[in-house]
Amino acid sequence: MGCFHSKSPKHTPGYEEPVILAAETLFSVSEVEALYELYKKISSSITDDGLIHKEEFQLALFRNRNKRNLFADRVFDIFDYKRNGVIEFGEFVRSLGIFHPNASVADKVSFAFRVYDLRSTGFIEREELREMVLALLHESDVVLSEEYIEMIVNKTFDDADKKGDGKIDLDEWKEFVSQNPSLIKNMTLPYLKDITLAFPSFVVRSEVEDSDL
Amino acid sequence: PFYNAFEFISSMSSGFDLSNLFESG
Repeated sequence: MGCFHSKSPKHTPGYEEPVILAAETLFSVSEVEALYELYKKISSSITDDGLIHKEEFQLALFRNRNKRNLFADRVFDIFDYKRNGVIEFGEFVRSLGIFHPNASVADKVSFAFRVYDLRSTGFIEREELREMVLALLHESDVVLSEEYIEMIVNKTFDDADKKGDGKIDLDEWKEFVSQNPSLIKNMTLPYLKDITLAFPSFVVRSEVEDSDL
Repeated sequence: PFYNAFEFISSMSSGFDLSNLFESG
């Protein structure tokens, strides 16, 4: 029986090597390491178990752990692609990669579709769209009449549901976004262009030089 | 006024604006 001593520092559960994550995303190794510092900060904000729970995600977004928000819930669930109720580091980096300014538009369009496809049926249905508008009104304290809500939901469906079957599929969504590119503007985070410059407090000494890769 | 429900949502929902994650730093 041998005795194994790891020289690696203790990492959070679900930790993945920055070299691997950098190879799979648009981030450099040092940027992944900077994201790890951010990840550790968020994941230890309430429960210090090294995993991002939904309350911690909400706290980071809203400075309020109890603020429920339909869209934050959807984004959390999509980041948590392993569906184990927490965002692991690899999920965090790969998902944020879609928000990189240089990430493909197709990935951004697909991600936005999944946010709006509330019940994961593969379609955005009229009732889901109405539900999202109502949730947003509740969030913003804006008051709109029932008639106005019906009008914008119907108008949107008239424009997007080209097949006229009462639901918007991914192809219809892609077409609709191509005509309304502002719909995915929140799918790009300029911060990610060079996170090590934007957030010098996150920069740590890289164990692997990017130039070595 | 908005005539596009998705534009209304994407423009106004703070839950779909992840830039705040970085303010944590």
